[in-house]
Amino acid sequence: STVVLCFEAPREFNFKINVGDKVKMGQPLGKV
Amino acid sequence: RPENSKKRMVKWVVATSFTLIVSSYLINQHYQKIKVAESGDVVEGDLQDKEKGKYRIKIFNNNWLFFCYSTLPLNAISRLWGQVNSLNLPTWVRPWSYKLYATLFHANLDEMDDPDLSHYENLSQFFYRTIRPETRPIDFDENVVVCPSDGKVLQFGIIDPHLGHIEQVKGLTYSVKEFLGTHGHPLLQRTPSEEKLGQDAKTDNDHREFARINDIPYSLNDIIGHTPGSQSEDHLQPFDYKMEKNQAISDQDSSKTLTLLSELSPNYVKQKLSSTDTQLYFAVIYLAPGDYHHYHSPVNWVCKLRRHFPGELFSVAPYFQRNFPNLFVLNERVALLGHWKHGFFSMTPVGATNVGSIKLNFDKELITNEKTQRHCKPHTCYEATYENASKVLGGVPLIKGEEMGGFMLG
Repeated sequence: STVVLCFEAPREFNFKINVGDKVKMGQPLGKV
Repeated sequence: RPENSKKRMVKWVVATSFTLIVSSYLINQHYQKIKVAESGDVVEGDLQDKEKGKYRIKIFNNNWLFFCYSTLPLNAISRLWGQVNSLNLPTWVRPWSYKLYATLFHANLDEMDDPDLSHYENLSQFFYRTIRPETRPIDFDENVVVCPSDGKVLQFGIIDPHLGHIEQVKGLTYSVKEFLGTHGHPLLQRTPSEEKLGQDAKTDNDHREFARINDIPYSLNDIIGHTPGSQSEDHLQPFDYKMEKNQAISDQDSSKTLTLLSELSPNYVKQKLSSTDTQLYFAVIYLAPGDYHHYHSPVNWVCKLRRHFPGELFSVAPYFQRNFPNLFVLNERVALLGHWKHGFFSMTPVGATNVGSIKLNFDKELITNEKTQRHCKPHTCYEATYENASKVLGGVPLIKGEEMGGFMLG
């Protein structure tokens, strides 16, 4: 299964993940 | 000996003709599908809405392997998988079978809320197990978007508002409009015929109701139509949804609503957005069979409506995502649309063969991978609005880290 997020955010938003990372629910995905 | 050869001849003729009939039926089915998707004509012919022709889904331009794979009755297989795994196991078998499953799929048994494996009556219950909250610390910084679930990051990035594409995996892209719903650009403008479609569909499934999507102030059309950040007044109009829905959803947690009130009320966001320059971002997270299969709210946001796309249940494993174009647009999925304090926000769980059931805690009416779904028209979505959830916010208020639902077997 897959979850896709699609959202609007200021240009200052930066992702804190990399492709292939194993992530846990609740950990930062990105920050404005 | 002549009789034997005659018998053998008859056998060959019957086997060959049976094979030809079955394969021609399957090929015909697929050409029908492609024709419906491209022309917009509904096979039953009761809705002649040419507008739908804007769907241009190239279902298969792969090799024979995927063609044959696509002929499998995956929805039925998924339902059967769910039913088999809902059979209660004898108590003495449960620990062994779940440990075997955990070993095979690298599931972590140390985080479970209820560590006693014999308490899980069947594999479906074990699969939908809950974990101890302290094992998933939430970053509550209001400017941080957190991961909605466990899993592996397949892709993330910025969506070019002019192209409106999400890059699925390395180079495979598909349109956000197809993914979140277009049925004739409802998010851009709704033509009278689409209104009619909405009403017709409503009469078909009167427990499904349509609302006018383009009333969402932060809807995709304002983003796709022009560069995010240059917000025009008109898309911040008050809502005038026609239909109330999901009576069962009420303002259960007024304190929750209050916490969101200051941040997410349309007026607040209007002031905030008028001063900021925004873009559209996306992230794709794949949940492996051993992962914790509940999803949580990644931010404080208001979910205003959901679009349920009945569809196929192809596997969404990375291998299939790499080789199967448009997989996400074909698969069953539930797009949840709304807004957070920086604008539009959506979260879309996409089903797969083993996990055809997509659950929402705040919407008991949503049932996916349903047997009766077969009457659903291909490439159609069914919308429900949540305006009744909170009178002030016009949707379901969701707090960061709050469990929203999950994927269940079958």
